[in-house]
Amino acid sequence: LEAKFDDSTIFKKIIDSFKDSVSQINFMCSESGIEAQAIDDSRVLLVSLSIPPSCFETYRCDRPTTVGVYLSSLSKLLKSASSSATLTLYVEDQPDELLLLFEESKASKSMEYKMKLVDITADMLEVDSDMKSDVSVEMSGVEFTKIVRDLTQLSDSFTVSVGKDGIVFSVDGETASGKVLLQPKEDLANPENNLSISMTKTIDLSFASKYLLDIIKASTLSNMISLKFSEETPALFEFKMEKGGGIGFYLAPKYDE
Amino acid sequence: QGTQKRLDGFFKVK
Repeated sequence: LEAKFDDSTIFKKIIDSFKDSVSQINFMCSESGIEAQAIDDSRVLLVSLSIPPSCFETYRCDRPTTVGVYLSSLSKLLKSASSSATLTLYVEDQPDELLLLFEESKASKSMEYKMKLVDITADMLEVDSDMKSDVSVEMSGVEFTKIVRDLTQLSDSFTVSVGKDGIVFSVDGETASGKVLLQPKEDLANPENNLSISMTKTIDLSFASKYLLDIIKASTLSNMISLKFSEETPALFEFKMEKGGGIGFYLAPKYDE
Repeated sequence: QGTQKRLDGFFKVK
């Protein structure tokens, strides 16, 4: 594998967006890009990552390769990332290490790190990427992040309901409750403020607040978040990157007995 | 407030 990001902070943002959700991951590298899936220890949150060749300045992968890493180690190396540096990832055919090369052409500086790969035997879940949903919402990632930060302070459970009035985020804590209603809108001058809802059925689902706080760490990857809900499946929270690919979080709901 | 479901209840292991 030889894959070069023209801006090393892109890879840092990707890794930082899920390093607190899962501790280790297998990157599956092939000619169609880098893909990965990991499940958190409680088996409630699944991270699904896709970095297609379009995200790279140059991308070459001669044969499918699995690259297992501890995310805390990788994240330490990526502290060296800067927007003025490129980052090339190298993995040999018989991989036992990942080489990261940062190059700053203006500063005539290069940094090289080598990281030992780990053999990760995690089971993978079969996720249908065309999973049917009753409700799809596209909205500002900044707005979603603020709502999650504000409301999760009040309760361990966070409820999302979608009906004819719009989308309602609410919490009902021991000492306080809160509710935010958003209606669809189109802001032609600032499309990142758009909110669209398509719905075949109303939904009313609750999630554990702590996982939502992990999910919003990926909001640095995209202006928009796409939400998919259905009463029968986990919810999908997805941040799509400008150059293609992105990160999706599948989150199992909480049900009242 | 509710019982947390696990992903294994929804997705099959590959």
